[in-house]
Order: sequence, then C-alpha cells, then structure tokens
Amino acid sequence: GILLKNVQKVYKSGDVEVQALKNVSLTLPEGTISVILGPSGSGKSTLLNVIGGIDRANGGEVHIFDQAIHEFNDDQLTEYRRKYVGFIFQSYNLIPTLTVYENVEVGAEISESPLPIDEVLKGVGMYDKKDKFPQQLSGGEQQRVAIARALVKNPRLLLCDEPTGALDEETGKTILRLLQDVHRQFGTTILIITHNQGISAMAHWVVKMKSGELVECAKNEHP
Amino acid sequence: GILLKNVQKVYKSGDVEVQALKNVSLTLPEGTISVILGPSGSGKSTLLNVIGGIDRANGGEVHIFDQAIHEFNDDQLTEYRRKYVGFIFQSYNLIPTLTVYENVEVGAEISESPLPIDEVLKGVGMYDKKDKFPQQLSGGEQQRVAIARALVKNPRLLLCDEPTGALDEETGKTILRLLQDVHRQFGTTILIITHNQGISAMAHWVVKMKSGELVECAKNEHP
Ligand SMILES: Nc1ncnc2c1ncn2[C@@H]1O[C@H](COP(=O)(O)OP(=O)(O)OP(=O)(O)O)[C@@H](O)[C@H]1O
Ligand SMILES: Nc1ncnc2c1ncn2[C@@H]1O[C@H](COP(=O)(O)OP(=O)(O)OP(=O)(O)O)[C@@H](O)[C@H]1O
Ligand SMILES: [Mg+2]
Ligand SMILES: [Mg+2]
Repeated sequence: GILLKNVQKVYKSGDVEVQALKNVSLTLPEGTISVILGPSGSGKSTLLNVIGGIDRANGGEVHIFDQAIHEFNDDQLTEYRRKYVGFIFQSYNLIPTLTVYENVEVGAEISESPLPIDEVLKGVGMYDKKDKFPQQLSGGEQQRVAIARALVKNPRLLLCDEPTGALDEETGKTILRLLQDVHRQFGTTILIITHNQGISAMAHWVVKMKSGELVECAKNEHP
Repeated sequence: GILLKNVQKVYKSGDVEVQALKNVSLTLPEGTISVILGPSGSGKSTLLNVIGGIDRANGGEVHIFDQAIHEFNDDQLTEYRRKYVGFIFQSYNLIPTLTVYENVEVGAEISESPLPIDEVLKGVGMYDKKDKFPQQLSGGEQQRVAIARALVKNPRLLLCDEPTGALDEETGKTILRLLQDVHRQFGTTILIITHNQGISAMAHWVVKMKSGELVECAKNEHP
C-alpha cells in the first residue's frame, strides 16, 4: 500500500523557508479509501503531490506498492506516475487547446487498461459538452472533466485534491458514487483531500494534517 | 439596488449555442446579503458576471444602483466596475508577477475609500505570507488573497463566486464573519454564489438557478 517514514518537505524562496511537511509518517493499506483533512495551508496538497511522485520529499522514505519512489530519478518518477497514478488536481490543469473529449482521451492513452471514454464522460455528466474547450466551461464543468480524465485512466492509485470543491451537493454526490463504483469494481486505492462531509463519511481511513504535521491516521469509526 | 428584466445570455461557438441565462428577472434591495444557489452549469457565474459588468447580456435590462448598465459601452462598463464593484472570482485570477501584498494593493488603488491593506490581510490570515507569489501558495491561500483584494476595495457591490470553495470549515467561517462585518460596517450589497450551508443560512435573500432560469428569489425564512 502506502508507506511514508519521516518525510520532510521544505519550500525555499530566497532565504525564506516553508516547512510544508514535518516528519510525516503514514501507513495506508492498498485498496482502501482514505480522506485527508486539515486547515488551509496545512500540507495536504503537498502530501498528495509527494505520494503521486509529482513532487520530491527532501527527507525520509516514500514507498508506494513496494516501490521506493524517494530514490527515483526524474525518468523513473515519470514512469511511476504513468503506470500507477491518476491525479485530480486542485486547479484542474486542463489543456486549453484540447476539447473536453481530447483532454479525457489523454488519460486513456497513457493507460494499459482504460475505461471507455464516452462512459466516463456520461458518468460525470459532461458527454453533451465533449466538443467544448475548457474556457467555455463553468468551474464545476472543468472540475468534472479533470475527474473524468483521472477515472478513465483506471489507475491503481487515484489521488483526488478537493474533487468536489466547485460542485453543488447533488453533483458532488454523483462524483462520490462514481469513486465508490471504481473502488468496488477495481479495488483502486483512493486518497481524497476534501472538506466535504459526505466523502469523509464514506472513507475507511481518516488522515488529519495540521501545520505540516500528521496529527492523526485512524480507521473511520462510521464508514 | 439590483434590477434585472428579461435578461438573456447566449454563448455561441461555431453553430453551437448555449443559453446560459434564459429570461432572468430579479430584484434585490441595496444593502442586503443574497446567496445564489443552483447546480453546476446552471448559470450562476454568468449571472454574477452580467451584474458585475464583466459580461454583457444579449437581451433584457440590467439596472444596478439606478444605472442602466446594459446600455453602457466598454469604457462606461470599465468605469462602472472600477467605481462600484468588488469581485471574488471562482478561479481567483491573481496576478502571478505580483506578491500577495501587491495583488491586494491593486484592489486598494482603484478605490476611493479603501480599507487598510495590512488589516485585511490579517483578517484573512495571509499577513505572514504577504511577500509570497501566487504559485507559492496553497489553493485556499490563493482564494484568501482573492478575497482580500476585493474586500480592501470596500466596494458598494461585492460579488463573490464561491469564496470558500477551497477552504476548510474553520477558515470558511472566518471569511463568513469578515463578510458580515463589512456588511454591518458599510452597508455593502453582497451577492454570494456558494454551496456552503453556513453562508446560505446567514443570507437575507435566496436566489435559485436551474438550467439558465431563475426558479426562485425569496426572502430567507431563517436568517
Ligand atoms: N465562455 C463560455 N462559452 C461557452 N459556454 C459557456 C461559457 N461560459 C459558460 N458557458 C456555459 O454556460 C452555462 C452556465 O455557465 P456558468 O459558468 O454560469 O455556470 P455555473 O452555475 O457558475 O456553474 P458552476 O457551479 O459549475 O460554476 C454552462 O452550460 C456553461 O457550459
Ligand atoms: N511552490 C511552493 N513554494 C513555496 N511554498 C509553498 C509552495 N506550495 C505550497 N507552499 C506552502 O506550503 C504549505 C502547505 O501547502 P499545501 O498546498 O500543501 O496546503 P493545503 O493543505 O493543500 O492547503 P489548501 O487547503 O489551502 O489547499 C503552505 O504554507 C504553502 O504556503
Ligand atoms: Mg491544497
Ligand atoms: Mg460557476
């Protein structure tokens, strides 16, 4: 599953240092759904980025599915991400020159066992807008395309940074059900940063961050 | 206050037409706090953009503080926005080459009666990071800078597009209290698009959108 030991992450700009992750140790079993909670600026996105191989820790160990990714060079990290990781970014990161369909297709092309693109688009309610471009979409529509792109890849590890932040309650519930379906069908390991109570309620594990520190990692009493 | 009559807004791309606003009529008194609710893609941001003079309606009338802004040319709209409107964008729209402090200062410079920049930065909890750049901030930190920039302008009309979307519950409540303080102190007219129950509860008026139509505009029974 996921194993972090004494992970440090420091951001330096000039002589200012931000300790984004301070001595974080964490164990999460494969095939579970975990939520990551904590105040704004507490290190949640940084933690997810390190687990997803998008960012490197400055210290400590990061083992994902028995791979010691803290020792990987750039090419190895790129291969690790391609092979294992689906990422839903807090700021979507859609490609402005590609349509909705093409943005999701990118997720399918780098996968060894992708889901059907049309199916996933229908699942997030964006099939009717598949030929539109990101700047022609509402905030929540852009978020749903980012979700579709990660889902279609059908990754072993799905990392979701506030996947329902821009969505109303009903649409948020639809996305929640999609994540649960994927988990049930494929045994996907899912990590979700969220402020959404509904998502927290369905998680198997709850991880709490505060000022760069892990303050709790506990089984969810009320899943 | 705010008066809309039979407002239409159509987005065209090629031969595809999206009716983002269909015959929207709306009256909201000056000096009140209103929430705009509705599913993703229902037209909330478009409505706010038309009220704020950021986008033009294709049909109907838009009267804000007795100004017929649907008749304004570009220069007049720019002056209207400068004079009356503070906007918190759904995607923040911070200037990447300016620091946090400088981004907020932009809001102060175009105002006739700005609030003290340091005070507002402390209010949103971003004073310690005032010399950082947007790409060095977490999602919620960027959102708080966008909020500060609008607040410091001390506008007569404050338009907030999902101002707490990226914030945890505690920080969201802080922002809520700030908005209420501003309203109490200055009689600011505030429109807030949100999925946040706490904000909805404190509004005087509730506006509901569905598929581009206004389906309800009612006094809030439980403010
Ligand atoms: N620039 C644009 N070009 C074409 N269509 C657009 C554009 N902006 C918005 N739309 C469409 O207009 C409709 C309303 O969009 P709007 O952004 O107002 O929705 P919203 O209620 O704010 O949604 P959300 O809650 O997802 O932010 C949507 O169907 C959207 O796809
Ligand atoms: N590229 C960067 N350069 C410098 N500092 C950074 C950078 N990215 C993040 N930080 C800082 O690291 C800390 C943790 O940021 P992170 O994005 O992990 O927080 P978060 O918990 O995801 O917050 P939010 O809920 O607001 O998204 C914050 O104090 C932030 O200012
Ligand atoms: Mg974050
Ligand atoms: Mg919107």
